[in-house]
Amino acid sequence: TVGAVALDKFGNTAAATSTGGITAKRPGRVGDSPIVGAGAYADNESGAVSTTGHGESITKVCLAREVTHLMETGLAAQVASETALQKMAARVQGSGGVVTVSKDGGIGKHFTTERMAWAWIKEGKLHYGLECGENFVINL
Amino acid sequence: FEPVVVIHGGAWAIPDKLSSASVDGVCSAARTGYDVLRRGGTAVDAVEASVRSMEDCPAFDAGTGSVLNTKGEVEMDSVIMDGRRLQCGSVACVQNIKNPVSLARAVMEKTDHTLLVGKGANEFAEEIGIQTVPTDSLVTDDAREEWLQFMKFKTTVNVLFRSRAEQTALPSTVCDTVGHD
Repeated sequence: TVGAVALDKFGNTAAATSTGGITAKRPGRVGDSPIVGAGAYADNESGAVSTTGHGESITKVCLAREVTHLMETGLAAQVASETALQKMAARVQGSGGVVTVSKDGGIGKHFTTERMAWAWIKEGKLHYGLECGENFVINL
Repeated sequence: FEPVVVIHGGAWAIPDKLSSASVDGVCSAARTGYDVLRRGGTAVDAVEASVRSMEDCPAFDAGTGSVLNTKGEVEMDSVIMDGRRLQCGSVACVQNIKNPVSLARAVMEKTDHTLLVGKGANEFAEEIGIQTVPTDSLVTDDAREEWLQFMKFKTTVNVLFRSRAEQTALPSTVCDTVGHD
């Protein structure tokens, strides 16, 4: 699964997610990715989120919408991302990851799997990583 | 507002042989999306461009590089959402489409619907002139190999654990290895 979120200079947010599913899945099985609120969500009044991981778990907790909801309550993008994934783990024992941008440009990325390739760019700096705790930076 | 783009390439037990390509792919996707934003493009333009770049990269399970279902077929899902007025579009179980995210955007912009699936989604693609590609062009050698390994694994599991109750009691580590999109 791949995904992206963005905030443009006009203050508009957007999110997108795309996937080929799970190896040897049942034909016709659909996970979270195309489900609005599960695989992705964007609202200028809170922010944008794209998710990845165990599709059925993500769908059950509406993970993307959960993150934006938490931002609506005042949580920062990073805290909202971590809190939503913790809730998913506690409620349905599912793992996954999210990338988030809040309406004011705050960035969140978190994962509860072994690895997640991620990258973000803001103010001409590219940040990226794969393992938990990594944050490499390149000036563009 | 200061433009921002944030990318992921999937959360799972990424094997070492895919780690460099995955990191390079997300960095490239971030640059692609950021270039769009720097040129004055919208957030929707940026996320579509970023996701297209990863759909075209065989290291990722989306577009080219998609995994195979039990029948050995490719079925892809995608969604896009515009935060301005909560407009959204998505497709599920589409086949033979190089960039499903662009088809999802067409659903958002050219129809009154939010989700089209399967044959109907492919017919919509044809209707609006989105070119189809041969399935083989979307399938990598790695995806074929993984599919073969999984089918062998599944056969072994079926033999070893004859009842469904026994299968659902498999260790979570096994489920984690095979159960992520």
